[in-house]
This record gives sequence, C-alpha cells and structure tokens, in this order.
Amino acid sequence: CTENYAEKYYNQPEVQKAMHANVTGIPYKWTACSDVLIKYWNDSETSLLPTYKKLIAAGLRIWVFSGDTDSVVPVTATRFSLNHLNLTVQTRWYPWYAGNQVGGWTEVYNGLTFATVRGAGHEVPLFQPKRAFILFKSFLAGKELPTS
Amino acid sequence: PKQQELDRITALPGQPPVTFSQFSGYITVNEQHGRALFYWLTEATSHPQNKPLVLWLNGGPGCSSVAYGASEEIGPFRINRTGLSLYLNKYSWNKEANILFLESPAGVGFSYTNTSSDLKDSGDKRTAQDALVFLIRWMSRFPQYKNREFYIAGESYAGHYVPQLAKKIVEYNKAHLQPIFNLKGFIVGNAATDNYHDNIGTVTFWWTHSMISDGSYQSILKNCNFKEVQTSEQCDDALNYAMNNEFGDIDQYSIYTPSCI
Repeated sequence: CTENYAEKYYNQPEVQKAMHANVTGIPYKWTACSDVLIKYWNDSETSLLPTYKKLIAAGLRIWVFSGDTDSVVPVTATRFSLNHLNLTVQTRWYPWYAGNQVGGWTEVYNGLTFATVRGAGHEVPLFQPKRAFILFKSFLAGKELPTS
Repeated sequence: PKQQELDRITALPGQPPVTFSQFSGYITVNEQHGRALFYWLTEATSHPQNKPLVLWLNGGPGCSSVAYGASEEIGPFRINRTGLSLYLNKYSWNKEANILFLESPAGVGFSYTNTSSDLKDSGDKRTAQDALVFLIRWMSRFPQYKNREFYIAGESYAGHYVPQLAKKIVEYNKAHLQPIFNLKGFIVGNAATDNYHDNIGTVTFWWTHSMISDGSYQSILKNCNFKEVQTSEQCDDALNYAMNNEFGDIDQYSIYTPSCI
C-alpha cells in the first residue's frame, strides 16, 4: 500500500512548496499514475529489440534484470525477448551472491548482461533493496555480479 | 546556474537531516504547447562531483518516478505510513551516484501541459523527444554535469522509454561536434521489450507458476495471436477469464507477498 503514502505526502501544500512543484496550479491532484495518459497512449513500439541491436553496436553498457516473483512483466517474458537477440554467451549462467545468499542468477552475453533478482517483484528495489543495490553497484562499476 | 540555486530544496517536510544536496523544479520542453517536466535531483551522499549521473524513469505508461522510483525503490527517503514524514532508505542508490528522477511525459505527477489535448495523444515518440529536450536544457541549468559519466535506469514500460531515449542521445552526440552527454549505458528491470515475446513469456509464467489452469492456458494459446497489435475478442475473453477467475486476490506485481486491501 506504499503508493497510498505518496498520494498523501505529495499532495500536501508545504511539500509542493518545498519542491517548487505545482507552481502553475495543476487542475488535478498529484497521483502516482495518470489514468488519462495510459488510456489514450498513442504510439507504442511493438519491439525494442532492433534498438537494442543498435545500442549494443554503439558500445553502450546494457544490463537487463528481472525480479522473479513479478507476473506482470515476468522473467520468462524478458528471457524470451532477449533470446530473440541471439547474442553469444561471454560468461555462462551462474548464481550471483548477496551476503551468503543467492541474490539471483546471471548470464553475460557479448553486449548485454542479464540478471534475475531472487524473491523480488516488479519493483525490484522495493522488495529486495540490498540485492538491487549490489546489482546497481556492479552495473556502475562495469563488473560481473559477485560469484560468492 | 542561478536557476539551479532557486531549485535547491532546503529540506522536505518531515525529512530527517541529510548531508547530500537536492534540487527540484521544472524544465520547459515545449513553449508552444506549454509542456514542462518536473525533476528531482538527489545528489550523491559523498563527493557528488566525482560520482556519475543516473536518470531514473518509471513506466506505466503514465506513472511517476517520484511516486515509485524515488519514494519506494531507489531514492534516499521512504514515506512513512502516516504519509506525513520521511525516513532514510538504507540502500539508496544515491550512495553511489547522483540520481535524477524525471516525471515523464507531461501529465505525469507534477509535470504538466497547458494544452489539455496533449494528454490524449502522448506516445513513445513525443515522450522520447521531450525527454531529450529536457536533458539538453537541464544540462544548461546544471553545467557541472556536462560530460559526466551518465547512465539511464528504469523499469516496466520504461523498457520503452530508456532505450528510445538512449538512442536519441547517441544520435544527438553524433550530430554535435562537442557532445554534452557522456552516456555509458543503461539498466532496465522487468522491462517491456518485445510485445510478442513478452506476451508469450507472461502467459507461460502464469501457467508454469500454477496461477492459471491447463484449460485457460490452452484457450489463451489457441485464441491469442500475439503477433497482432490488437488482440481479438476471444483472446481478451480468455485472458480476462484467467485473471478474474483463476488468479485470486493476489498482487500480480509480487505474487508471493500479501496484496494491498
């Protein structure tokens, strides 16, 4: 129910003043998601895989992760999609560790790193903050996830 | 840069004392329509001048990076259950980087448009273009971040926003002799990536995780052609039956934790 707390906090005038927010008097309450935008969303690319190919070729560091208890964009969806890129494996599948627990599993391809986060839902840092933080640190450092 | 100081947050109501700086405010991305995007920058807790810049985008489409990314995922604060005060997030990502939260596109959260029809014709293309304009103008306000190591992060429908913006930045850099973006990479989580494979993978997850019956699984595979942009009525019926009659009252975003009543 955490987003209910946000709905309350960010609609307080003193919070909006402190954040220099809502300076034009927006004619609706601040809310976590806009029903109007999602209802009338206009153009949506059917596949980002061609863009991935371009950005891999441009040399960007690309990491894709999946919280494995999410059923909205689940880990199987991501694996099916990434599989379609036909990338070659650089470091074979292995369990990565957070403390003395398996934090998830990972495979490093040429051009892209895929990792799961064990026990995390759609919002990975909400459900597994420590594991998400280790994932983030490894990504920034450009290092593979810890093997122990 | 003068505007930068005007954007400085001295302290948020109910916030515990912190050592890092934070700024928030608006960047106009389209004067004609009056579209302006709202950002919140939480600088790194130590040596911000040496730490990378990370732009965080939530998905939806239409959902707020302030509501999710900043307030319940990677930001420095969590909102307590009274909704009136904040406490620190032990695993905040601003321990490693300067985190920039952007409410995008216009119409999300505090980001607004003065042309109400904009709310009914948003889409991937304009969102990416406005986000690029935002970044270019934001860099003018925060010139200390020009050429800083820069990453983009996001989740869910931002699986569209992040690579689309990255592509625009790569193209922008190519078109300018002195590019201002030192984009090193991006990271996305539970990201919408490819309609066909995402849909097949989702239905497969539902079945292999025993959330739907064999009958529903077969019915969905038989009636749904996920290669088509529009799903058929029979397909919608099969999907809705499974979700409304077989899932039960769970949180689909986290299937093993209690759902919010």
